[in-house]
Amino acid sequence: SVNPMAYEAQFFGFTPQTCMLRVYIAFQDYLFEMMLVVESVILKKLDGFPNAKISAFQIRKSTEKFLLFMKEHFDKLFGKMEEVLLQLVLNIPKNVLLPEDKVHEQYPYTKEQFQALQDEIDQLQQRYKAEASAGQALLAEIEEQKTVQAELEKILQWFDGLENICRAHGTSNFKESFAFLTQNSKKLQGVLKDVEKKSK
Amino acid sequence: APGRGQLFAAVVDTFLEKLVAAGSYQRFANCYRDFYRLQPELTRSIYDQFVSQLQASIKEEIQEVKEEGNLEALFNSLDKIVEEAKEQEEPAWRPSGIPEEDVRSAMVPYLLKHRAYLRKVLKEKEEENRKLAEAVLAGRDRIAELQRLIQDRKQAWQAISKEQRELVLTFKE
Amino acid sequence: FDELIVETTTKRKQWPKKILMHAIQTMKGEQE
Repeated sequence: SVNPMAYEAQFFGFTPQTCMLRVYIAFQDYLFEMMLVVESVILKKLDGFPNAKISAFQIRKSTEKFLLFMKEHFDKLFGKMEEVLLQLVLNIPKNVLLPEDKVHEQYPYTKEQFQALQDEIDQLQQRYKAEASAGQALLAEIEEQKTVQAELEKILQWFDGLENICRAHGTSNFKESFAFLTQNSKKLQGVLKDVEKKSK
Repeated sequence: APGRGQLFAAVVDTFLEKLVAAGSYQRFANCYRDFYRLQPELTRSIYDQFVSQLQASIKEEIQEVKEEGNLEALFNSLDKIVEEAKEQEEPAWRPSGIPEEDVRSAMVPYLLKHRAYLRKVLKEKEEENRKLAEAVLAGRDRIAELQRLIQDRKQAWQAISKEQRELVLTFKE
Repeated sequence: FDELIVETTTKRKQWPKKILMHAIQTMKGEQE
């Protein structure tokens, strides 16, 4: 099974294996290119020695022989290098957490805990909305109370005004003065009757 | 311990050394034996050029890969991250492969902040409403008081009406 | 496969921040 080294890819922005593959292919290309250059240089030099009796085919054989040998060692050495680099350089140790994932260390919330947190937030929001509308209602009542109080105070002032008028005209207590008036008028009636009787 | 950058360079250098050691001049001369017999010095210089060119190309390639992948900086920052985690024994968290789950923890700190904010404003609102409720109750008492006062005054006036009627009656008589 | 790994892990690295930005905007909106 391939270890995709996803966490390393998250950090490096590429998969370590790809990086190594890219290096391997580049190195291998260089090796082949260099061999071709070596071969072409030798063939060119041989042009200067027509009696040397060394054919291009022979040179090609030599090139392949040397290249085969180099390739074997190259693959073996590269395998070792890749192993070391993937283990010690292009890898993220198991105990290491990348900075962008720190939050998972600080808040290892389970699904249930997360849901509970969201529920609590929803509930707080509902309660806040309820409080806010309750607050509106209270404010509305306070406004209404101001009007009502003003009306009631106006009525009380009206009564005060009434009583002040009375006081201003010498009758501070109506009850008594009516009673007094009634009494007086009864007396007057009595006197009136006497007068009428006497006058008859 | 050497940083990742040094390790990387050391490993590549070792690879190169061993590769060159494997492809030794003896081996090279042995493969091109006829040409070597004909021109040993030339063979040597061709081999030397081959080796130095191969090393130069490989070093250049490595440099290119480092620049392209910004490896130097990444190695240094990874060294730091690893250094910071050296106390950490347990295997650290890794993506679960379920994005919804993984993004959840990323939300938590902000949800906690949001919850704290909501708790704060709710508390303030409740306190505010408590005061308002007190004011409303006080207002209701005040209104009740005023209504009672008015009631008293009204009754007092209405109480007069009995005497007033008597008086009117006497006038009528 | 390689591209898939790189694409997925890039999202793992970048998207929580993006999602958070929107989530925070939403929360701020709610708060306002």
